[in-house]
Amino acid sequence: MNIFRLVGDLSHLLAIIILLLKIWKTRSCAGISGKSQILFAIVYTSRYLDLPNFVSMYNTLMKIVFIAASYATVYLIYMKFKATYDHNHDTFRVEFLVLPSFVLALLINHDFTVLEVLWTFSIYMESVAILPQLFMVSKTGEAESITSHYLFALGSYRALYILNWIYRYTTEDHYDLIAIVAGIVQTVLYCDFFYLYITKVLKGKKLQLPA
Amino acid sequence: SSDFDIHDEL
Repeated sequence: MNIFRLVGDLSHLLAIIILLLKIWKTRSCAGISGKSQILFAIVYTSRYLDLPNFVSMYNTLMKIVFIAASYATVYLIYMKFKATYDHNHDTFRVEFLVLPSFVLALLINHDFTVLEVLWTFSIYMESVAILPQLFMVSKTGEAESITSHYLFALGSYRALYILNWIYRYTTEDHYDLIAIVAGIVQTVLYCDFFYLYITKVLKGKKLQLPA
Repeated sequence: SSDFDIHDEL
């Protein structure tokens, strides 16, 4: 554990809490892509099937929180606050993300076993899982500030992991190419959003895309 | 090296 990884995990946790609180407090999931949230639930489920492999209390606890929170979010969007779900704007075709991620996981993995292929699939899937949400923001041309904070915290987490991987490579000689390449792709997808967040949201303006 | 036996990251 190093500072980049810890802050990255906390940023990830913060993102999940912001989203749950936003939906709970406003009793609405307007502006939130249910499709991205389903993809995240798939990501955590397929990645944390290795839960019986005990690493640490921290590791186990975080995995359980991520899985539980992702299902709770999907439940709030598709069941409890279904009436507020903006499905007309959530039209990204997720099969174009799920199928290629799965095929790539079958082709490029560390070990051709069920658990390892599913872990690899989750890494590829996570790198693009936010696309339906970003697509929704670009389609409506705007995002509420709280949604922007959520996206910023979620995007920062993988960027911090990149620093963690550099640190681990230099100090422990440890690296995992699959996670590194996918993590870079994931972070790059947020770049456009990061720019808008820093130039607009942090200056108190609403995140609004140029017409 | 890349030890994929146990993924210690989240």
